[in-house]
Amino acid sequence: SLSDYVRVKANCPVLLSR
Amino acid sequence: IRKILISVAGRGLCEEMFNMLAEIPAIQQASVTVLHVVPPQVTAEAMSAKLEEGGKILADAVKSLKVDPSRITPRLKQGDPKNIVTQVADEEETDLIIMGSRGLTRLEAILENSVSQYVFQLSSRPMLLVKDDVYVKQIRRIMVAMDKSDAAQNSFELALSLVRDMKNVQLYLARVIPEAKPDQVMSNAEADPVLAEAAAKAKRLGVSYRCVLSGGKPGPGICELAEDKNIDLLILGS
Repeated sequence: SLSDYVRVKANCPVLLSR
Repeated sequence: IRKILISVAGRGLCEEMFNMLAEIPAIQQASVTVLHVVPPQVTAEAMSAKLEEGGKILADAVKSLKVDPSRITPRLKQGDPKNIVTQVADEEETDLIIMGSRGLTRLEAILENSVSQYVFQLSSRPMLLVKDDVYVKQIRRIMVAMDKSDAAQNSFELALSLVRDMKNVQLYLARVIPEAKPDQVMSNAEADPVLAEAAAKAKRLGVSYRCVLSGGKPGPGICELAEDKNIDLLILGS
């Protein structure tokens, strides 16, 4: 999923809202 | 965000991240639980040593957080970290979990028994993940990933609630359209209906914003935009 990809690959801290 | 849980491992990254967030007036009012979990050990001596080390990690974390000490509750627990973090977050009805992550792929995460991967899947609470290899910076540019979903709308609301009281912060409203090629759409960001609606709301609240639009696969597209714009915090719904 998008959040799976982004939390692994993003180059900055990631805040996942729910 | 009233209750924050910071899971600390001794590297100081999550504490640093919290201190950047603490510049947000809304966050200053939050109560903070600092949690360190000691996993099961084979011998009593090893356990005793780990507990002692854990106590020190907690004490250092408490000292380094830029928040009124009366708002901090340190907790040292024994057990499997992935279960304990989820359990404490539920017990305390945490609004935000801040924890480190090694940036493993899904398969690597499963093979390596990744704590953040497990908490991400089992908990429905917002999480702020700080990867081992990212540089934690002062928060000046926040990007929120937009599409038509309710999840994106929620993350936009969260982003607005954070930036509303902040000075010198720019909110980037980002969208990646799967059917489009990046160079076809990049100059038309303001005209995109999803971004335009969000922009109108940001404008009404007096939030300084920019719209950015790209095309292609959403995951790589969002990451690329975040890197291009030198984003300090990326918010997305999940």
